[in-house]
Amino acid sequence: MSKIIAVANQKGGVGKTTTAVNLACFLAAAERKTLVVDVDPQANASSGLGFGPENREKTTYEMMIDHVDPRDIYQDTELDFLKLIPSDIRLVGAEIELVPFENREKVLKKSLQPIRDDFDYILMDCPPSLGLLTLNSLTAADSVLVPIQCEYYALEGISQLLNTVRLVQKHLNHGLQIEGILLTMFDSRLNLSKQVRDEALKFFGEKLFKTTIRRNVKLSEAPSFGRPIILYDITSYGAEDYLSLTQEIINHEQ
Amino acid sequence: MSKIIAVANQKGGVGKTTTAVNLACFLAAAERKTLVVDVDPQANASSGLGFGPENREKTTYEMMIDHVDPRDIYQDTELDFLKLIPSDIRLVGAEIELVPFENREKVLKKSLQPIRDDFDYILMDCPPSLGLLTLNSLTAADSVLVPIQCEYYALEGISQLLNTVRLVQKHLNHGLQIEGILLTMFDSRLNLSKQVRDEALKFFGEKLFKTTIRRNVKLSEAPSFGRPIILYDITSYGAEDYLSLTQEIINHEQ
Ligand SMILES: Nc1ncnc2c1ncn2[C@@H]1O[C@H](COP(=O)(O)OP(=O)(O)OP(=O)(O)O)[C@@H](O)[C@H]1O
Ligand SMILES: Nc1ncnc2c1ncn2[C@@H]1O[C@H](COP(=O)(O)OP(=O)(O)OP(=O)(O)O)[C@@H](O)[C@H]1O
Ligand SMILES: [Mg+2]
Ligand SMILES: [Mg+2]
Repeated sequence: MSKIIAVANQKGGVGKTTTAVNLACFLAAAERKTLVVDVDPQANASSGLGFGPENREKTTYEMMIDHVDPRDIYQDTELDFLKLIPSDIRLVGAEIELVPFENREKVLKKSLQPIRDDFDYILMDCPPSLGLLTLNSLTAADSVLVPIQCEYYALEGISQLLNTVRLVQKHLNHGLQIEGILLTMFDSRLNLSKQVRDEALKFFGEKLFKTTIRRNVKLSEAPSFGRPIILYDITSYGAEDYLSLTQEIINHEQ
Repeated sequence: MSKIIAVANQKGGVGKTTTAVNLACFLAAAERKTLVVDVDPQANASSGLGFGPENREKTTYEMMIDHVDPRDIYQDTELDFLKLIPSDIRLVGAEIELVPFENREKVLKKSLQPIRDDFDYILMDCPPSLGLLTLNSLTAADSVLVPIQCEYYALEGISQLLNTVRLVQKHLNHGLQIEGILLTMFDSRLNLSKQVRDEALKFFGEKLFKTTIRRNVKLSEAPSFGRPIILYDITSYGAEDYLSLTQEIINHEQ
């Protein structure tokens, strides 16, 4: 049983990378074989897992554009059950280089095909856009996990994202499901946070994860040490919330 | 005297739109003829100024792809000296449609040429990527204003952005300057904010604006009413900080 999840939202700074990295680490802690594929040229997921520019010799770029076998690319991380395919700035060029490819939206799906059954979960961290890299991820995925910051602009962009998901379902990937909508950076002292939560509940109902990720400075400190929250501060609210999200995802397995 | 400023940073959610909208409004309040060009398909600057999907008949897309005269596109706003060229989701297609254009990076520069002298300031709100829309903005601009959130990932992406700026200066726009680096969402209670500020001061020195934008919930509430901070809550820290930034920009005029 292997599940490929795209973590996507074209709105910037909503917690895509923080979610991809920390969910992957708790899945690995629960002994699920997990792979993170960094599909963002900013390579934040790579550095969030401790892989600086010196550790990114072979990346998502080589896998997609040069058709290098992913088994020759993914690297071990500090967690036993977690591997990473890093990214780097060369991936910026891929958005343009993919344009003349035949089936340009299916390149990533083809790349991941050979390793699909080596893992229980493959999580793709997407860039903040609806361009070819995100389209490739949505086409390769079984489901999409959508983080939404508890802010007005983040809520506004959702209909654009859901339209894109519907187009992908219709033309590129009939089986694409919505894994869930995740509220992030929730601050219980702010009315805005509560308003966005109420709107999201009305709009998404069951599709909204029961877990809400609270705003927690430990989550934004951890990347500066190249460590996920499970290794940086397991006692924090951030760790508690991402563990609870992981339990929800694992419960979907049945 | 007319100045075209690109507000850009490929890192998502760092305060590009909040800066473009609120700086433009205070410039207009200081009776500078100001135009906001929304170059982001998310159209957050458009909605932050009160222009919902129903008010975006002609947009940046028509100006760039169909070569419609910008005088037939820009609209009046609630502020006398402020106009807006809105955006909408069709602009997502422009990233791919521009690829075969001759001089594909200079399309926006050509579009804005006829109206350049109608304004004292033209501010372009860029999407969170280094793709063709941002390259077009950097090529059309006299200077680039770079908002940086007081977080680790935001600081990490700066070298990628500065490399891109150098490439644009070398090949596309020799005159491109750096207007300044702006720290946003600063929270004086957090060590992380202070650390990022110290790093930024060391790294950028003079290029760092003296003004730091503090985290202020009023700034994130205002867009849900379609109003900039000057109309939503002039007494807030957010308004105070963006006024102070405006004074710094106006002092650069001499
Ligand atoms: N729950 C949280 N509490 C506090 N800070 C958070 C939280 N989640 C994320 N952050 C911080 O907020 C910033 C944005 O988060 P992140 O980079 O994960 O978003 P993103 O959607 O991946 O951004 P991009 O659109 O640039 O890819 C980061 O600096 C991160 O450390
Ligand atoms: N100083 C501030 N204090 C509090 N909230 C802020 C501040 N500046 C911006 N915000 C909020 O943070 C979120 C991100 O800001 P904004 O949308 O302006 O960033 P952006 O860089 O334009 O994002 P994108 O990369 O998606 O274009 C928004 O919800 C905004 O309302
Ligand atoms: Mg990210
Ligand atoms: Mg924006």
